[in-house]
Amino acid sequence: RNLPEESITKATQIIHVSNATWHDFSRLVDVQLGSHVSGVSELKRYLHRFGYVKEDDGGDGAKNFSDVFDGPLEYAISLYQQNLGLPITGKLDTSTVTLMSSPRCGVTDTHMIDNGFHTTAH
Amino acid sequence: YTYFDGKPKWNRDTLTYAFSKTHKLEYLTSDDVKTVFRRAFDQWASVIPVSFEEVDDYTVADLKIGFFAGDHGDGQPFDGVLGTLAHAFAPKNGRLHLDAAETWVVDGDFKESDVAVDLESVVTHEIGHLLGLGHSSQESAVMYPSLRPRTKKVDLTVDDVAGVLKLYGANPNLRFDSLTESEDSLKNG
Repeated sequence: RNLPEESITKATQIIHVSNATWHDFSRLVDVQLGSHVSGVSELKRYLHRFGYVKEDDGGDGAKNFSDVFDGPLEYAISLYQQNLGLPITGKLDTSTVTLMSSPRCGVTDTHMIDNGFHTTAH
Repeated sequence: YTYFDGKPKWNRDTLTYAFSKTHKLEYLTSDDVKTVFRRAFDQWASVIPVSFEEVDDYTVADLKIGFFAGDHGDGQPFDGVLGTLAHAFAPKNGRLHLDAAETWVVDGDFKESDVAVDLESVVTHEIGHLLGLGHSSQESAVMYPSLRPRTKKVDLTVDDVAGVLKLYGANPNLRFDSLTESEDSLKNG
């Protein structure tokens, strides 16, 4: 049965939004320190959004981050891995990239970074 | 478990909550949403000496709940399907916002959509923020920041309970059998 034209248009519109706002970082798996790869800037924007990359770590002091996998990004990734219970490698391994691509709470993780966090007594 | 800077908390044993009458979903009835929130609030109330009371007047409620889309004026715009699902503010702000663009599910039926998100899991997490808890590093914890689509995570774990007990003390009626059976539940701990 042919759907009415209007509803098809609307569905297409929603999907497009999701692609624009939550990038699929899988292209960045195993990108090495020092390399210049398109899309790294989006990763820096994601990590900035949740408190891991400070603005001036983007290399040119403004919110337009560079596509260079630099030292501050490596450090930010290791902090992210520590906070989210992943193996701390500083690398864009598959588990880290998969988690970064997962939906999450909008509250930043800064309270996990600045205060340190309590360990749970088992 | 972690806390927000300064470990803010509520100093009252009853907190009121209300739902925005304008910022709501069309495809879920308000009863469905209220039932989910009641279950989530009851979970936290079973652990700490704080009770939660629904009121009708959104403007005077301690905890204000609404579904918002895109930029909704609090400096933390939502971003459409998946991505950021919701956010809540530390005590004593009391606001809890959910992204209206998500495909929210209240009955655990994820078959309809591969981007379905379980409302009760996200609500239980955001109430933790309202009480003053930050994010946890333990993936099994309700307060872990990430939630995969089509998954349900509503049972408080040892980590969640330990963090909130430290802030508010224990509910005198705390019954261990009300906690999760998972291997890291407080009861098993």
